[in-house]
Amino acid sequence: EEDKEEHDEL
Amino acid sequence: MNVFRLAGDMTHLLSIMVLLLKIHSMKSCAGISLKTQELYVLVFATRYLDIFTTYFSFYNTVMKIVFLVTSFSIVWYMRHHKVVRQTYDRDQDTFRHHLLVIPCFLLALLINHRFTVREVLWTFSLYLEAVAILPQLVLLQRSRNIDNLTGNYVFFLGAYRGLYLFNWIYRYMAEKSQLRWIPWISGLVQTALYADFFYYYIKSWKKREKLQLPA
Repeated sequence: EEDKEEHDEL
Repeated sequence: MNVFRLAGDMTHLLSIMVLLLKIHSMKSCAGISLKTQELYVLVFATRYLDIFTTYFSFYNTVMKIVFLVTSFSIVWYMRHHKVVRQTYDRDQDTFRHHLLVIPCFLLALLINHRFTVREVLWTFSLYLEAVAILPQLVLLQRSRNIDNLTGNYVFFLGAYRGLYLFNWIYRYMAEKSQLRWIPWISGLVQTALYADFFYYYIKSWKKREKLQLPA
């Protein structure tokens, strides 16, 4: 989940 | 997604559209640094590797594809299109961009969120993006004639990361997101590099004069 937040930006 | 993030993405998209407009309509890439464009290809290729492995949203996937395809095609036009490539300021665009890649990679190996291939490459892309504009800024400083599309391209590109700073502040305050020093500091450095350009861009816009950067 933590990774998801980090990587949802462009 | 908050309004700053959306505005940032749209400004980024707009900057690329302005550059493509210049290439397509004027058949010219005068004043555009191929070195910077090549660095962006590397930035997007290393950052968006997860396009095949992780699904975030339709928006996210489409935007990643757009950034990858457009960055590759801009480099293709500048290198191979028979008319466009003749307008490239080869002699002025002499920044040794390879020298930016290795330190950014070493830094990503040393300072990252997690020591995995994906995370190191992601971090590398953030560090490299922060400095990728340098060859372009040097070229602008050497150019006597900066046309409107080129000036606007660089302005929107700088505005994009500036808006992301607000997005991060918003996410931290309102969405209680975690501390994310790596993108924040890289983004701050990236935006700061534009400070001088912004100053002269706004000044020329107010006076309705042609943009020119002091040497």
